[in-house]
Amino acid sequence: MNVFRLLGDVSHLVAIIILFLKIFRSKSCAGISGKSQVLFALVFTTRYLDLFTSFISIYNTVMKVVFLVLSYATVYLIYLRFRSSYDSESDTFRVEFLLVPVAGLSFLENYDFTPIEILWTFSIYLESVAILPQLFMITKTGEAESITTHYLFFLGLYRALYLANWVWRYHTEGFFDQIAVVSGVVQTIFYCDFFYLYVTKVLKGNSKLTLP
Amino acid sequence: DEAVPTKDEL
Repeated sequence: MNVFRLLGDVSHLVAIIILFLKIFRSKSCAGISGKSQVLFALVFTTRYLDLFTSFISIYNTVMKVVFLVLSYATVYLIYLRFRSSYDSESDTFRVEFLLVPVAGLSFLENYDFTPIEILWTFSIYLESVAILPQLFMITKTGEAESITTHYLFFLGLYRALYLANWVWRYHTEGFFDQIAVVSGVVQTIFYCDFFYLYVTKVLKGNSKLTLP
Repeated sequence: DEAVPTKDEL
């Protein structure tokens, strides 16, 4: 474990908690893409199948359980508890355009052609594009509440910190996971446009992000 | 299949 990965995991946890609390306390999921949240729940489900078979550390197990519980709880809030506030007309990204290529690629490019490894690869590829429905929804509505932008900031920051973690691990222990690194770079690039808007608009104290 | 990197990350 290194400081970059720890800060990355904390940033990821903060993002997930920010979103969950925003929906739970405002009793509304307006402006939130339910599709992205379903994709994230799928990412955790296909990645953490080894939850009961391989024990890494208490931290690893606890964080996996927390991520799984909070992601499914968020999907529950959006599609069941506060479904009247779910803006399905704006959440129109065709997720099949993500799932099919990601599934195909995970069969073609993986470390080992076994179910558990292909599902892990699927989760890595899927995570890199899972935010697209949410970013698409913001461009479509032309705005986002500031709390939603803070969620996106910490979510984007987490994988950027993981890139630093992989640089650190490469130089200190020769660790290199090509599939995770390439996907992580792609994932972080998708946030660059948002990061620019976040820094130039939201941090200037605007109540919410309105796209030009 | 090349060696599978350890999966100790979240």
